[in-house]
Amino acid sequence: LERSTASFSYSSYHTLEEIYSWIDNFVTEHSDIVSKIDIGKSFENRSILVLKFSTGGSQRPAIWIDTGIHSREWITHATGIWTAMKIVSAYGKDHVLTDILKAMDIFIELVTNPDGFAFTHSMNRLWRKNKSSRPGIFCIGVDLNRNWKIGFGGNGSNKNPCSETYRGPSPQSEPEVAAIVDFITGHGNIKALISIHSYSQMLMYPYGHSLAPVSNQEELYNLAKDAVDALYKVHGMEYIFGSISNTLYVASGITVDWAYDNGIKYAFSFELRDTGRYGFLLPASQIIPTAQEMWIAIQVIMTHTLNHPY
Amino acid sequence: QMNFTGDQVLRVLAKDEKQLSLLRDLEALKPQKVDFWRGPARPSLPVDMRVPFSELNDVKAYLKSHGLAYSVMIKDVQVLLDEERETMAKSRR
Repeated sequence: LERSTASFSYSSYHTLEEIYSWIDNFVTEHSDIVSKIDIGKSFENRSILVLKFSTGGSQRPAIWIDTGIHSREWITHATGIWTAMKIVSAYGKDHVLTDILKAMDIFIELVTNPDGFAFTHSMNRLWRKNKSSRPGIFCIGVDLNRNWKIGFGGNGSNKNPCSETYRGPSPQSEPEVAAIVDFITGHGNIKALISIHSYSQMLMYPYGHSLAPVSNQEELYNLAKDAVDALYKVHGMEYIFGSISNTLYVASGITVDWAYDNGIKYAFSFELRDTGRYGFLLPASQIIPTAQEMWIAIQVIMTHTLNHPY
Repeated sequence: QMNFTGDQVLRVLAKDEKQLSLLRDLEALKPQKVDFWRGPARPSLPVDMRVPFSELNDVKAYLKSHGLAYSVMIKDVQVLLDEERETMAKSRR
């Protein structure tokens, strides 16, 4: 395993072990601004790790970013790692980011579904769910983005354990979801949540479980538009945007709906590249351009959050 | 490692809600066979689905018989997977 982040390739895909080793090196090398928090154990008892970026203070308003909740979406973990490195290298140089970190903390959970991700490397590259199993249930795994306690069991989730969108036996039944819920509710001051998926090039906000508009729909629409416009300027990639139920499909029990209904006004879900050539098998050569454009869009959302305290 | 030799990803452009529901029916007709990479959502969005080699003829016949236009987005999934693994190994070296 690499001895430092210097020789780590940010334009390649990596195994779970390599990512966890990178996290340890990264935190050691940037201990002035980054720390590692273990927020729980996955179903197969792997650590669930969160990176905290902070320049001081305590219980500061914060931004939460997660990648990899669907394990086959490898581009999301890879862009998350690049983003973490970008934050430490831009702090003190990029005034937008520096202003954000002077007032807020940033949390990044790079591997939200470690068991599923390990499985994509060992057995089934196209595995999406986690790896939970229960007596009497024939199929393995729950779709972690249908297991949240918001609209649980509604349209756009499946009660069939063999389905790719199986919601699980009950809300937050999955340790990977419960760990985030406990962390975010325990922290109590998360002001924006950004959940990164792939693919189809979209930037979406709640609700997914209902067609009803959220109370600050206009603000979220305009913010998403600004973010998508900024993203386009980087490499000319077109993203569509809007509420999940109006832009994509009705989906129940999802992360951003839970976040929104738990007081996080700025909750977004990205669907990264690609347009329809490689799908989940996006070549590693597209990791950095995808991360670069995503970073610009995330900065727009973070700056808005900073400038609109609540 | 599961092998996906011969599996294809088909991109289907459903014209209307009726055609979308025909695609949703496919999931029931072929449980745990057809893997929706982009599920049937709305007529303006494509549907991408991975079809195992063993089911290709059936599924293509089903699409044709219902007038569902499709293109082959990935001709052989395993070829891309092999390239991905080779790229990772090269980077590690």
